[in-house]
Amino acid sequence: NDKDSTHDEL
Amino acid sequence: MNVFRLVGDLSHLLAIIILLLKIWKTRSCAGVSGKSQILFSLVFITRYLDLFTNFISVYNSVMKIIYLVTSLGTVYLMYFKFKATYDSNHDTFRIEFLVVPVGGLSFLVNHDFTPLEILWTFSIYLESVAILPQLFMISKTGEAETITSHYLFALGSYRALYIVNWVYRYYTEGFFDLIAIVAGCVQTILYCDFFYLYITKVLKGKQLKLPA
Repeated sequence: NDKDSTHDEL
Repeated sequence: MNVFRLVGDLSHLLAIIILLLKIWKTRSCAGVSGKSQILFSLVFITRYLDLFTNFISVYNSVMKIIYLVTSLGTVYLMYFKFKATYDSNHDTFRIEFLVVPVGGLSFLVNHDFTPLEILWTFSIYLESVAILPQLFMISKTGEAETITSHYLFALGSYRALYIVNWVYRYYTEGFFDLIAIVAGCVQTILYCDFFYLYITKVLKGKQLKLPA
């Protein structure tokens, strides 16, 4: 799902 | 956010600032690989395209902007302002041998076959090898200025700390991103022989000299 594709790390 | 990732980001920021100050204060980019700096700018540009579309936190957005501005600023100083001091004779690593395979791999191995995700994957793979021109240049000149070795130590430490962050996040959140982890391990491994030289020589006040 697209939640995982959000990369929250720099 | 956890302490490992925060210290890692600060170590990364410290490395970038050390390099920028070294070039600005000495008005010279001797011993610094412009090709690696170009690759790092490419890493940030391809990774932070979602800067305006995908808000994570103020910290995240501010750090992305700082990384983009400082890395492009470093490239500007090296190739324009202090171009006369750029040592192109020793900065000869063929970066197309890095960009092309990394570009191909990012099409083959990624989480999602969409433009943003492929560019993010390209950025992760590219970052793992972006330091090679710099390490190659030091091996050619056989030595590095002490300030440049501090830069490399901080830069290498940042991704090593990220590995600790990924272990921590796996056990606390069950989160893990295999692409970032594998590339991060490759990246950190490339620094191992430098870390050894840094700890055995530079920390004892000696000049960093690679065995000829």
